[in-house]
Amino acid sequence: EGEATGVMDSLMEALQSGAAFRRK
Amino acid sequence: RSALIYIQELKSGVRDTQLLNCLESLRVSLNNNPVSWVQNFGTEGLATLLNILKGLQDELDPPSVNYKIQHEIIRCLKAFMNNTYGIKMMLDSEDGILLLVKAADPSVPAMMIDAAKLLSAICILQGPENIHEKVLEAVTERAEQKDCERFRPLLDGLKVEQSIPLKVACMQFVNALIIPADELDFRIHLRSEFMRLGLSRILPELRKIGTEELNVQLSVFDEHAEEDSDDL
Repeated sequence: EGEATGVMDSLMEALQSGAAFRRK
Repeated sequence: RSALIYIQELKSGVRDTQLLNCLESLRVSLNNNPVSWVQNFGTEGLATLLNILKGLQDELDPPSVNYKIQHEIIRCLKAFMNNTYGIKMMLDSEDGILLLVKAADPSVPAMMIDAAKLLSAICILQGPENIHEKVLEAVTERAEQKDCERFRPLLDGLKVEQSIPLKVACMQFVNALIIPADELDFRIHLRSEFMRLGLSRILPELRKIGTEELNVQLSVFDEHAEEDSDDL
């Protein structure tokens, strides 16, 4: 249906690994 | 059960164990059905959940099942927000973020862990509007209601006697509140506000714990503090 799921799961994983905070 | 049946049951005024059972079942449905099911639950379902959460948070001298229900609603909100539609609906809701901030209460550690993780994820969302600032505003509004410093609940969640998972969730939220801020001056301001409130005394204790998950958040905090200090 073209709508991504698991968005929160991915964000939470990125937060936990620290990847979400790496400088772009 | 269809999304509509859940909305009807939630609106029927069920309480206590019956309400808890309904929410547990709803969470499974939100997690396991396609996004179209979540869309059917929609704004009405979300508003119903938020309304129940608000009522429970406002209850004076609540029974212990109250907190279990609140926590289950936080879990339902996470499941509802696990897609772009749900996130948008939640961000568009009038007081969704404020209710999540209220749920980040160190006297209910298990619920605070989930609420803080959800709020951290909201802080790092990429969007046209500054969502991070919305979270910060809600944290500030909550503190005004409670007449305390705005980061006090987070500092309380980091105290020695708290569990390690709560400390990790709080440290993650500290990072999520500081790092996405666009302006260097503002990041430095937020960091020093945390430090003045007691983080400077707590950090050495946290470093002694040495678990991997906590060390990740501490390294993130240190690295960004150092970079900002160099830039300054």
